[in-house]
Amino acid sequence: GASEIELVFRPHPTLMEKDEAAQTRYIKTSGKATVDHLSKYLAVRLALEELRKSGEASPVTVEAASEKQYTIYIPTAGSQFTVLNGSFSLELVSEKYWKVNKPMELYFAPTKEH
Amino acid sequence: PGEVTVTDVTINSLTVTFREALAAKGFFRGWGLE
Repeated sequence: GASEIELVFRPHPTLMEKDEAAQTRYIKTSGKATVDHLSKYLAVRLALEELRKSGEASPVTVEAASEKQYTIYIPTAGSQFTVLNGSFSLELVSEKYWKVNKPMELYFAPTKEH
Repeated sequence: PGEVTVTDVTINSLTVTFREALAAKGFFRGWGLE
């Protein structure tokens, strides 16, 4: 099967408020997980953490709260951030953009509505 | 690394497992992981 991928996952430095979901997340998952899987995972985790703070963490409210969408970014040359295609596997992202043998650094921000 | 959470996510019938910790040490390869 696909090898395990290690991720260092942080809020986007300019697209997120400083105190919004500020913690760095250290994540391990399969290389076959897609960017969409990661986005959905983040939405569920953030919703669960937020609802636990407010004491309302029922399965129904977590499902509803995790409808929020997040865009995933990878840092590229010149301090730029590239939006990752949701259908890409994390293994492909690593081969195409990261290319080094260390935990992959990714960033997230709420998806802007069009 | 402290508490490690385990979460499964399914999209289009593909289920993957995410494991998350608050620290890399003792969790990532080469970061003190025995």
